[in-house]
Amino acid sequence: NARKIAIANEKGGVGKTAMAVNLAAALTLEGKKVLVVDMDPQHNATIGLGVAVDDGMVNIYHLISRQNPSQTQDTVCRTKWKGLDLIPSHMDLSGAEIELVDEEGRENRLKDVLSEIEDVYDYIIMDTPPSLSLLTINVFSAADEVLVPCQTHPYAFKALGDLFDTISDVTEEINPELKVSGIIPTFFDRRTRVSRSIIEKLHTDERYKDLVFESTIRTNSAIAESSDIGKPVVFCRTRSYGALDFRAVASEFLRRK
Amino acid sequence: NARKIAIANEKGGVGKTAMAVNLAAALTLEGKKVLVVDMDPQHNATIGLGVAVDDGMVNIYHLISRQNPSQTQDTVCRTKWKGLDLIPSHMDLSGAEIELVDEEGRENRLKDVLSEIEDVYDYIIMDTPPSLSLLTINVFSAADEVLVPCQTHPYAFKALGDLFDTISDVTEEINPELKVSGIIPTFFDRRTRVSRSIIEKLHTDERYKDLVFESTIRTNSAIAESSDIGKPVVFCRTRSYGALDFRAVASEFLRRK
Ligand SMILES: Nc1ncnc2c1ncn2[C@@H]1O[C@H](COP(=O)(O)OP(=O)(O)OP(=O)(O)O)[C@@H](O)[C@H]1O
Ligand SMILES: Nc1ncnc2c1ncn2[C@@H]1O[C@H](COP(=O)(O)OP(=O)(O)OP(=O)(O)O)[C@@H](O)[C@H]1O
Ligand SMILES: [Mg+2]
Ligand SMILES: [Mg+2]
Repeated sequence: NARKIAIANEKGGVGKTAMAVNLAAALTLEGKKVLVVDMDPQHNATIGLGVAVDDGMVNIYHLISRQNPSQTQDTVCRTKWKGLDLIPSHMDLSGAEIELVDEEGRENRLKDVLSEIEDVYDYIIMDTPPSLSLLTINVFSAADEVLVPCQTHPYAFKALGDLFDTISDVTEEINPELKVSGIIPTFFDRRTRVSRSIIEKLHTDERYKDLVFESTIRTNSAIAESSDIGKPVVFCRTRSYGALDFRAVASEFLRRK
Repeated sequence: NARKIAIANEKGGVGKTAMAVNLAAALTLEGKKVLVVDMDPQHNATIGLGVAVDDGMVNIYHLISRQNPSQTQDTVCRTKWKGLDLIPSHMDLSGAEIELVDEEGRENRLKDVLSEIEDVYDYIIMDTPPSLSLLTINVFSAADEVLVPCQTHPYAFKALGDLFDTISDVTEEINPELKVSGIIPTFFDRRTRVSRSIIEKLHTDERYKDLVFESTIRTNSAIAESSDIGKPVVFCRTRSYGALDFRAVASEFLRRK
C-alpha cells in the first residue's frame, strides 16, 4: 500500500506546494509511482503540475463533500510525466469547512476517499492550505507521516510549536499512527544572518533537532519560474539549485525510512 | 474618523504582515496616529511589533467572540513607539469561524468593535490570515479600502482574480464602500526574469494596471531579521532597502489619497 505523506505548515508561503510538486517529481525519477492530492482551494499544486482546472471536471471537492457520487478513480488526472498522477483541487473546496460542520466523521472524508486507490501507488503526497482547519485535519487523518517545510525565517520557525501541538492532538483523537517524519529548511540563503540563525535554532531545539533534514532547499528563482509554466523544476531546469536540492531531499527522504 | 485599511491576499507568505507592521510604522513617521489590528490567529503582527502575547491578556478574540464583556479600549496595547498602538491576536481566534457559524451578523463583529475607538486614530491597519474565511470577511466589512501586497511570483499573481471576486461579493452584500486602493509588488528582485515578468503583467492587466503602486518592496533580509527582534524594519534598520521601500510606499499611499 502507498505511504501517505502530508506536506504541512500553517505559516503561509514557506514552500509547501513547491515541496509537494517537486518531491513527487523527484520520487518518480527514483522509479516510484506517485499521486499528488491537492487539498488547497487555491489549487496551486494543480497549477504547478500543469493541469488545467475547469469547472466541469470532478475534483477533490466532489469527493470530500460527496456532492457527486463519483469514484475516486474518476478524479485522478494523468500529468505529462509517467508515474506522476494528480487529484486536482478547485476553489469550491473552500466551502467544505462550513458545509460539513454538522457531519459526523467529517475529519475522515479524505481517508475514506484514498482507501479506494492506495494500492496503485508507492507514495501519495498531499498539499495543504496555510491553516489548521478541517481540510488540513482531513489530510492529517489520512496521512502516515508529515513533512514540514520550514522557511528559514523567524515567523515560520515560531509556527512550528502550534503545528506540533495540533499534530499531537490529532494523534490522540483521530490518527494514532501519525508522526512528523521530517523538517526541511526552505528558502535557505547562507549569506543572510537570519537564515543561518534559524538553521542553528532548528539543529539545537530539543523538539526538532532529530527531525531536521541535512538537505535544504536554497532560495532559487528557477523554482518560482517553473510554476509559471506548470512544470516541476526537477523536470524543466535539471541543473538549477532547485532541481538539485529537491532531488537531494528525495534521496534523503528514502534513506531516512 | 480613522481611515480603515485591510491588508489582504489569500496567497500565503506574500508580505501581508510585513506590510501591516511597516506601513503603520512609516505612517507614524509622517506624523499620523495609527492602530494595527491583528486578525491572524498566528499573531505575527503582534510578534512583529514586539508585544508579548500572554493568555491572561484580552485580545481581538475576546472582542470578536464577545466571550468577555470588555471594552475595545481595554484590548489596545501601547507599543514601544509613540503614535503606534496594537490590538493583539491569539491562537484562540482560530476557533471563531466555527463558534460563530450560526450567529446573525457574524461578519460585522469587527466593524462594531472598531466603531468605539475609531475617532482616536488617523489610520487603522488590519492584518489578515492567508484565507478568505470569516476573519478576513470581518476585516472587509470594517474596512474603507484594501491594500494588496502581491509577491512578484506566478501563484501570487494568479491569486488576485479570486481576491477581486471576493471583494466585489463583499461590496454587493456587506460593505458597498469597500474598494481596492492599491496593489503593491513585494519580494521584487529585478535580477530575476520571474519578478520582471510579474511586474509587467501587473502593469498591463486591465483589472490591475491603474492600482499598481510605483513603489515596490524589494527582497531584503533586513525585513525578516527585524521580525526576529519584534521591531519594524523602518525603526531598527533605517538605511536598509526594506526601510526605504516601506517609507516610499507610505508616502505614495498618502499621495494617492
Ligand atoms: N526555495 C525557493 N526559492 C525561491 N522561490 C521559492 C522557493 N520555494 C518556493 N518558492 C516560490 O515562492 C512562493 C511560495 O512558495 P509556495 O507557494 O510553494 O509556498 P506555500 O507554503 O505552498 O504557500 P501557501 O501557504 O500559500 O500554500 C511560490 O511562488 C514558489 O514558487
Ligand atoms: N520584501 C521582503 N524581503 C524579504 N523578506 C520578506 C519581505 N517581506 C516579508 N518578508 C519576510 O518573509 C516572510 C513572509 O512574509 P509575511 O509573513 O509578512 O507574509 P504574510 O503574507 O503575512 O504571510 P502569511 O500568509 O503567513 O500571513 C516573513 O518571514 C517576512 O519577515
Ligand atoms: Mg501552497
Ligand atoms: Mg501574515
